[in-house]
Amino acid sequence: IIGERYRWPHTIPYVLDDSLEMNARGVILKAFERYRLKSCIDFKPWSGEPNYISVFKGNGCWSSVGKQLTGIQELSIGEGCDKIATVQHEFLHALGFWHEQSRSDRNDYVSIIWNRIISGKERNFDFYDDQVIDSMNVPYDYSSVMHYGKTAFGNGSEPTIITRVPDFMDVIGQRMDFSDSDVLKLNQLYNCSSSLSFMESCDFELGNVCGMIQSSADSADWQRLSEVSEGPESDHSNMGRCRGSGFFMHFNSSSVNEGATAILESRILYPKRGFQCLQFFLYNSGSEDDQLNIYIREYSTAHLSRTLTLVEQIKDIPSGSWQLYHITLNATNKFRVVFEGVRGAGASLGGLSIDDINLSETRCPHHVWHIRNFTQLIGSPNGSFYSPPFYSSKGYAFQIYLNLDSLPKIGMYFHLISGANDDQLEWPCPWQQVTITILDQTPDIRQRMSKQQSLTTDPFLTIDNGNYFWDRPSKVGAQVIFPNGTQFQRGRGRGFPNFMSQEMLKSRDFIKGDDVYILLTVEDISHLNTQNDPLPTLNVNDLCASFRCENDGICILQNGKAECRCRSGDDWWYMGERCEKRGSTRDTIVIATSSTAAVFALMLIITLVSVYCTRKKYRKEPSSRTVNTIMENQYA
Amino acid sequence: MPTPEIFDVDNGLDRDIFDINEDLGLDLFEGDIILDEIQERNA
Repeated sequence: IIGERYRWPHTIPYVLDDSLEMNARGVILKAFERYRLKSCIDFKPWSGEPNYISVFKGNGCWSSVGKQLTGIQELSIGEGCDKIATVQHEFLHALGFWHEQSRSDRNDYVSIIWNRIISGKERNFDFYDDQVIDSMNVPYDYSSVMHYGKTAFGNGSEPTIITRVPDFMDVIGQRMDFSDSDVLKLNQLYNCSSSLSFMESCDFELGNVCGMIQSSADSADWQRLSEVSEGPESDHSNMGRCRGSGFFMHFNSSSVNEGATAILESRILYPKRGFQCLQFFLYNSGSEDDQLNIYIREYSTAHLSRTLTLVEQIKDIPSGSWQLYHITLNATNKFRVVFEGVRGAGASLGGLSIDDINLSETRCPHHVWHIRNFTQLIGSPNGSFYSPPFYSSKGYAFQIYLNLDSLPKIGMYFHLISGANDDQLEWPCPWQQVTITILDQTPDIRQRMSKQQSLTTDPFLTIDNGNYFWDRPSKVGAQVIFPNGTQFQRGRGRGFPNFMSQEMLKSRDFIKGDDVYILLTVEDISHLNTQNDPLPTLNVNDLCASFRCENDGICILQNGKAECRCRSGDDWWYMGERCEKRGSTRDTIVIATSSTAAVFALMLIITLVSVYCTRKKYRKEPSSRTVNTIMENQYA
Repeated sequence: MPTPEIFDVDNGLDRDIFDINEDLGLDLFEGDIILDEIQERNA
């Protein structure tokens, strides 16, 4: 939208209203992380700023376009809207974005089939003059998270929007993540030059290898290559699509003795948040015992000392294919990431190779489910698969069920299973948010459009027979057997029958080298349940119930005490302990003007009194002096 | 092996933003937008 009045500051104050479902709260925070990674837009809990966004569970999913200067600005994440891409969509509206097909040039790219639109809904397909909407010189974007789907507002199942390029018919309306153009426009509109959480991405396509340096304190160097006879045959970035180009870094362990090392260090990086996730692809064509050590070389703030800390030793690296690794770092001072290849025992014909490194100040996924030969699975007669068992950080055991039986829909479900910690855990399982991501393996993390969905275990959810859905699997689950013969119990699954379509999965880099990566995080989000904040005697509601805020102020807890956050507008505000007093810029002007007048009057009085006294004094003096004065040579 | 039942978080309804709002009978601008006065005038 054109008009600076609609722009938010780069850090947007927000409130998550109590009405929001737990899953929605977690999803909204994850959507914020995508903004932090791909743009300079950040979010902070509201602390009295004049304008802020209040996210609440209203009727449906909706937002205003741009900052409204109304103090509180509502954004609704209603039932069914708790999906990350939906939240991204609504916040892009709030940041000043219309729908993509509202652009002034949209008829060059899509045709609207008017007779298929529900009667009375035609206005939804209006488009706007370039005096109202600025496309910022960015091409029309079929993959925008802001585009309608092909059957939007249709009176049947036939498309209401037909793309002029047929290949994009199933691309419009995909809600995966920001497209490249969404990011470009957002960053142009808000003059972004950096982001909060992105640090580095390197696919080694350029000869400067992203400023990485070879160490002199080792026995060998990493080489920048496009293929190695023993593997890999190609890099991971292009995966053989551009033979002869496409580079990676290789440590040739076959040319050195056991124990020899090769060290590659990143350029110096400057952390902002104090936690990082390092992600890269690794290929082993050397000895089974070759290993890769990851260190961080951290520089103290005084620049006087540097410490080298071993973070991870990667051993038993499978050979013959690229493998995805995630390493959690916790650097708080400027640092380098250090990759140390170590030659192991046993014969080696090749070595270790690394490619597509991404470093961001985000949380790593907790688990990775690597599915090989994926296209064969799609064609197999029984297309349903369970992941290996995983444990959440709290100790809950779980599996993911991938359903390929209902193609073109690909389903994904979460099951609790019996595990070693069950006796020590809380049942029914409370407020664990499960986030499943099918990774878009595009080399640069900023350009990825990974498909992500979340669900949260509600301990109060029951099923038909009255059992709690997320109760202990040994109580409510069915007995099943692992391939190794071990018996266990698996609870009912809950998830997404249409996690993504087969067409979407075949797009971008979801399947690369016939590998698919499913990233899994199961995290405790009980702390987001503000109504259940643990307090010695009273909960938040009780404290706030006995502390009433006037004039629509909101009660919050600050250091265990109830406080009011008062409403404010562009030129007015409420203040006082309970928002009982009203202030406005007009009041300020009146006070300033009357103060100025009072000071002026006082100064005038002082001046007049001074002048009067001075004159009085000088009138008396000449008469006293003239008595004995003899005038001589007066005109000489 | 018995297969446990599976449940859909959306109760079998795979709905986009506009479907959700449409089902609720909301009459929002372009399906999910609330307009201010200036925007309404422009629209």
